[in-house]
Amino acid sequence: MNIFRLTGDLSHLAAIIILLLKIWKSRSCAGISGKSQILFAIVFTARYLDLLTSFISVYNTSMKVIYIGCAYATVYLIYAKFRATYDGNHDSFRVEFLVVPVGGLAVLINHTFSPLEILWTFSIYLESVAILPQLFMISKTGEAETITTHYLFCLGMYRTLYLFNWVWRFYFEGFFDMIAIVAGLVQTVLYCDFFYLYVTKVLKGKKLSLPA
Amino acid sequence: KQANQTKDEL
Repeated sequence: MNIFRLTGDLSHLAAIIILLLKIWKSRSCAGISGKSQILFAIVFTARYLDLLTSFISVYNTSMKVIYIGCAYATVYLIYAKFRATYDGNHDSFRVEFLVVPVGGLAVLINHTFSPLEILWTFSIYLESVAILPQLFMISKTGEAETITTHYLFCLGMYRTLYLFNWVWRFYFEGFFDMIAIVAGLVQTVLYCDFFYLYVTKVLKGKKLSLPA
Repeated sequence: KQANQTKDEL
């Protein structure tokens, strides 16, 4: 555990909690892509099946349980409790265009050809693109609430900090995982455009709105 | 083993 890894995890946790609180307090999931949230629930489920097979640490287990629990709670709030506020018309990204190729890639490129390992790889690949429905929704409506941009910033920072963590682990432990690194780079690159808008607009007190 | 070491990450 190094500082990048820890702050990455905390950033991820912050993102998840910001989103839950935003929906809960405003009693509305307007502007939030339910499809992205379903993909994240799938990501956590596929990756953390090792909860049932191996114990790493109290920290590891509790974070996994919190992530999975919050992911399903978010999906429940969007598709059940506050369904009336869900903006399905603007959430029109075709997720099968992500899930099918990513599933194929996980079967083809993995560390070990075993069910758990393929599911882990699938979750790594899927996570890297799971935010696309949300970004697509923002580009379609041309704007995002400020609280939604804070959520996206924390979520983007999490994988960016993991990249630093992997550089650290490579230098100090000689450890690297090419699958995680490449997927993590892809994931971070997808946020670059958003990071730019966040710094130039939201941090200067303006609402994030895209030119028509 | 390389693959297992990443599993301590989230």
